[in-house]
Amino acid sequence: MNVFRLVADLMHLASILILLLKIRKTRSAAGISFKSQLLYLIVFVTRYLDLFTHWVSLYNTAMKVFFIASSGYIVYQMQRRYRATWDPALDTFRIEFLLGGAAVMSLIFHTKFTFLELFWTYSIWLEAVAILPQLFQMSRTGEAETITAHYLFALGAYRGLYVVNWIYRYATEGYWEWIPFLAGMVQTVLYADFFYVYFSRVMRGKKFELP
Amino acid sequence: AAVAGGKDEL
Repeated sequence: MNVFRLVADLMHLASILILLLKIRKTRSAAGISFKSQLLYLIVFVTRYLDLFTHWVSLYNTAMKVFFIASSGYIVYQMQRRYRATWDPALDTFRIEFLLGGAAVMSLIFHTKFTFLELFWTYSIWLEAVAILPQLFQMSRTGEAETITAHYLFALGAYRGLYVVNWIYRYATEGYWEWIPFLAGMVQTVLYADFFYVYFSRVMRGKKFELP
Repeated sequence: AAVAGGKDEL
Protein backbone atom coordinates (compact mmCIF):
# COMPACT_ATOMS: atom_id res chain seq x y z
CA MET A 1 0.00 0.00 0.00
CA ASN A 2 1.21 3.48 -0.84
CA VAL A 3 -0.30 6.93 -0.54
CA PHE A 4 -1.48 7.02 -4.17
CA ARG A 5 -3.43 3.79 -3.87
CA LEU A 6 -4.81 4.67 -0.44
CA VAL A 7 -6.07 8.05 -1.65
CA ALA A 8 -7.39 6.37 -4.82
CA ASP A 9 -9.37 3.84 -2.78
CA LEU A 10 -10.69 6.60 -0.52
CA MET A 11 -11.72 8.62 -3.60
CA HIS A 12 -13.54 5.57 -4.91
CA LEU A 13 -15.24 5.12 -1.56
CA ALA A 14 -16.11 8.83 -1.49
CA SER A 15 -17.52 8.71 -5.03
CA ILE A 16 -20.05 6.04 -4.07
CA LEU A 17 -20.99 7.84 -0.85
CA ILE A 18 -21.51 11.07 -2.85
CA LEU A 19 -23.71 9.20 -5.34
CA LEU A 20 -25.79 7.66 -2.53
CA LEU A 21 -26.05 11.09 -0.92
CA LYS A 22 -27.17 12.69 -4.19
CA ILE A 23 -29.90 10.08 -4.68
CA ARG A 24 -31.11 10.34 -1.08
CA LYS A 25 -30.95 14.13 -0.73
CA THR A 26 -32.57 14.95 -4.06
CA ARG A 27 -34.76 11.81 -3.86
CA SER A 28 -33.88 11.34 -7.50
CA ALA A 29 -31.48 9.51 -9.76
CA ALA A 30 -31.93 12.09 -12.52
CA GLY A 31 -28.72 12.67 -14.44
CA ILE A 32 -27.28 9.29 -13.49
CA SER A 33 -26.81 6.75 -16.28
CA PHE A 34 -28.39 3.46 -15.23
CA LYS A 35 -26.32 1.70 -17.87
CA SER A 36 -23.05 2.94 -16.37
CA GLN A 37 -24.20 1.84 -12.91
CA LEU A 38 -25.11 -1.59 -14.29
CA LEU A 39 -21.66 -1.85 -15.92
CA TYR A 40 -19.98 -1.00 -12.60
CA LEU A 41 -21.95 -3.76 -10.89
CA ILE A 42 -20.72 -6.21 -13.54
CA VAL A 43 -17.17 -4.82 -13.13
CA PHE A 44 -17.08 -5.43 -9.38
CA VAL A 45 -18.78 -8.82 -9.43
CA THR A 46 -16.43 -10.15 -12.13
CA ARG A 47 -13.31 -8.63 -10.57
CA TYR A 48 -13.91 -9.83 -7.04
CA LEU A 49 -14.72 -13.46 -7.83
CA ASP A 50 -11.59 -14.24 -5.79
CA LEU A 51 -13.31 -12.86 -2.69
CA PHE A 52 -13.75 -16.34 -1.27
CA THR A 53 -10.62 -17.97 -2.66
CA HIS A 54 -7.91 -15.42 -1.97
CA TRP A 55 -7.45 -13.52 1.28
CA VAL A 56 -5.39 -10.33 1.20
CA SER A 57 -6.45 -8.31 4.24
CA LEU A 58 -9.50 -7.18 6.14
CA TYR A 59 -9.19 -3.82 4.34
CA ASN A 60 -9.16 -5.52 0.95
CA THR A 61 -12.12 -7.78 1.73
CA ALA A 62 -14.19 -5.02 3.32
CA MET A 63 -13.67 -2.73 0.31
CA LYS A 64 -14.56 -5.52 -2.14
CA VAL A 65 -17.75 -6.30 -0.23
CA PHE A 66 -18.63 -2.61 -0.09
CA PHE A 67 -18.08 -2.04 -3.82
CA ILE A 68 -20.18 -5.06 -4.80
CA ALA A 69 -22.93 -4.33 -2.28
CA SER A 70 -23.17 -0.59 -2.98
CA SER A 71 -23.22 -0.97 -6.77
CA GLY A 72 -25.87 -3.69 -6.43
CA TYR A 73 -27.87 -1.46 -4.11
CA ILE A 74 -27.72 1.49 -6.54
CA VAL A 75 -28.78 -0.64 -9.53
CA TYR A 76 -31.62 -2.15 -7.48
CA GLN A 77 -32.83 1.19 -6.17
CA MET A 78 -32.70 2.80 -9.61
CA GLN A 79 -35.00 0.02 -10.81
CA ARG A 80 -37.31 0.18 -7.81
CA ARG A 81 -37.80 3.23 -5.60
CA TYR A 82 -36.22 5.75 -7.99
CA ARG A 83 -37.48 4.21 -11.25
CA ALA A 84 -39.63 7.22 -12.12
CA THR A 85 -36.93 9.84 -11.38
CA TRP A 86 -34.58 9.13 -14.30
CA ASP A 87 -35.26 9.04 -18.01
CA PRO A 88 -34.20 5.91 -19.94
CA ALA A 89 -34.70 7.90 -23.16
CA LEU A 90 -31.57 9.92 -22.29
CA ASP A 91 -29.56 6.79 -21.47
CA THR A 92 -29.20 5.43 -24.97
CA PHE A 93 -25.58 4.35 -25.23
CA ARG A 94 -25.34 0.84 -26.72
CA ILE A 95 -23.58 -1.06 -23.93
CA GLU A 96 -23.61 -4.29 -25.96
CA PHE A 97 -20.53 -2.92 -27.73
CA LEU A 98 -18.77 -2.28 -24.42
CA LEU A 99 -19.68 -5.69 -22.98
CA GLY A 100 -18.64 -7.42 -26.21
CA GLY A 101 -15.54 -5.31 -26.74
CA ALA A 102 -14.29 -5.98 -23.22
CA ALA A 103 -14.90 -9.72 -23.78
CA VAL A 104 -12.87 -9.68 -27.00
CA MET A 105 -10.10 -7.64 -25.36
CA SER A 106 -9.87 -10.01 -22.39
CA LEU A 107 -9.79 -13.06 -24.70
CA ILE A 108 -6.92 -11.52 -26.69
CA PHE A 109 -5.02 -9.70 -23.92
CA HIS A 110 -4.68 -11.60 -20.65
CA THR A 111 -1.87 -13.11 -18.62
CA LYS A 112 -3.39 -16.55 -18.00
CA PHE A 113 -6.24 -18.46 -19.63
CA THR A 114 -8.01 -19.39 -16.41
CA PHE A 115 -11.55 -18.71 -15.19
CA LEU A 116 -10.58 -16.18 -12.49
CA GLU A 117 -7.92 -14.47 -14.57
CA LEU A 118 -10.19 -14.03 -17.61
CA PHE A 119 -13.01 -12.55 -15.52
CA TRP A 120 -10.53 -10.30 -13.70
CA THR A 121 -9.15 -9.10 -17.04
CA TYR A 122 -12.68 -8.63 -18.37
CA SER A 123 -13.51 -6.40 -15.40
CA ILE A 124 -10.39 -4.31 -16.02
CA TRP A 125 -11.22 -3.68 -19.69
CA LEU A 126 -14.90 -3.10 -18.92
CA GLU A 127 -14.14 -0.61 -16.16
CA ALA A 128 -12.05 1.45 -18.59
CA VAL A 129 -15.17 2.17 -20.68
CA ALA A 130 -17.97 1.79 -18.10
CA ILE A 131 -18.26 5.57 -17.73
CA LEU A 132 -19.06 6.09 -21.44
CA PRO A 133 -22.88 5.82 -21.11
CA GLN A 134 -22.72 8.45 -18.33
CA LEU A 135 -20.49 10.80 -20.33
CA PHE A 136 -22.63 10.21 -23.43
CA GLN A 137 -25.79 11.11 -21.51
CA MET A 138 -24.16 14.29 -20.17
CA SER A 139 -23.00 15.28 -23.65
CA ARG A 140 -26.63 14.95 -24.79
CA THR A 141 -28.11 16.99 -21.95
CA GLY A 142 -25.10 19.36 -21.81
CA GLU A 143 -25.14 19.72 -18.04
CA ALA A 144 -24.95 17.97 -14.69
CA GLU A 145 -25.89 18.72 -11.11
CA THR A 146 -22.90 19.86 -9.06
CA ILE A 147 -23.11 16.85 -6.74
CA THR A 148 -23.13 14.54 -9.77
CA ALA A 149 -20.03 16.32 -11.08
CA HIS A 150 -18.32 15.75 -7.70
CA TYR A 151 -19.28 12.07 -7.89
CA LEU A 152 -17.77 11.74 -11.35
CA PHE A 153 -14.63 13.63 -10.39
CA ALA A 154 -13.98 11.31 -7.42
CA LEU A 155 -14.67 8.27 -9.61
CA GLY A 156 -12.31 9.47 -12.35
CA ALA A 157 -9.60 10.54 -9.92
CA TYR A 158 -9.64 7.05 -8.39
CA ARG A 159 -8.45 5.34 -11.55
CA GLY A 160 -6.11 8.19 -12.46
CA LEU A 161 -4.40 7.81 -9.07
CA TYR A 162 -4.17 4.05 -9.63
CA VAL A 163 -2.10 4.80 -12.74
CA VAL A 164 0.25 6.86 -10.57
CA ASN A 165 0.28 3.98 -8.05
CA TRP A 166 1.34 1.51 -10.78
CA ILE A 167 4.19 3.75 -11.91
CA TYR A 168 5.23 4.17 -8.26
CA ARG A 169 5.04 0.42 -7.62
CA TYR A 170 7.13 -0.28 -10.70
CA ALA A 171 9.77 2.18 -9.50
CA THR A 172 9.83 0.94 -5.90
CA GLU A 173 8.89 -2.78 -6.11
CA GLY A 174 9.46 -3.72 -9.73
CA TYR A 175 5.74 -4.67 -9.76
CA TRP A 176 4.26 -4.24 -13.19
CA GLU A 177 1.02 -5.25 -14.92
CA TRP A 178 0.52 -3.65 -18.29
CA ILE A 179 -3.19 -4.58 -18.75
CA PRO A 180 -4.57 -2.49 -15.84
CA PHE A 181 -2.02 0.23 -16.64
CA LEU A 182 -3.24 0.50 -20.23
CA ALA A 183 -6.91 0.26 -19.20
CA GLY A 184 -6.36 2.92 -16.52
CA MET A 185 -4.75 5.19 -19.10
CA VAL A 186 -7.69 4.68 -21.50
CA GLN A 187 -10.16 5.50 -18.74
CA THR A 188 -8.26 8.62 -17.70
CA VAL A 189 -8.12 9.83 -21.32
CA LEU A 190 -11.90 9.29 -21.65
CA TYR A 191 -12.30 11.53 -18.59
CA ALA A 192 -10.10 14.30 -20.00
CA ASP A 193 -12.94 16.50 -21.27
CA PHE A 194 -14.87 16.03 -18.05
CA PHE A 195 -11.84 16.94 -15.91
CA TYR A 196 -11.29 20.05 -18.00
CA VAL A 197 -14.84 21.30 -17.44
CA TYR A 198 -14.72 20.24 -13.78
CA PHE A 199 -11.56 22.22 -13.06
CA SER A 200 -12.49 25.23 -15.16
CA ARG A 201 -16.10 25.53 -13.97
CA VAL A 202 -17.23 23.39 -11.01
CA MET A 203 -14.12 24.11 -8.91
CA ARG A 204 -14.81 27.81 -9.43
CA GLY A 205 -18.32 27.47 -8.09
CA LYS A 206 -20.05 27.38 -11.45
CA LYS A 207 -22.51 24.83 -12.76
CA PHE A 208 -21.26 21.90 -14.82
CA GLU A 209 -22.19 22.90 -18.34
CA LEU A 210 -20.68 21.80 -21.59
CA PRO A 211 -19.68 24.56 -24.00
CA ALA B 1 2.48 -11.81 -8.04
CA ALA B 2 1.12 -10.81 -11.43
CA VAL B 3 -1.81 -13.21 -11.81
CA ALA B 4 -4.99 -14.22 -9.98
CA GLY B 5 -4.20 -15.53 -6.54
CA GLY B 6 -1.62 -12.85 -5.94
CA LYS B 7 -3.69 -9.74 -6.54
CA ASP B 8 -3.71 -7.27 -3.70
CA GLU B 9 -5.31 -4.26 -5.41
CA LEU B 10 -8.89 -3.14 -5.81
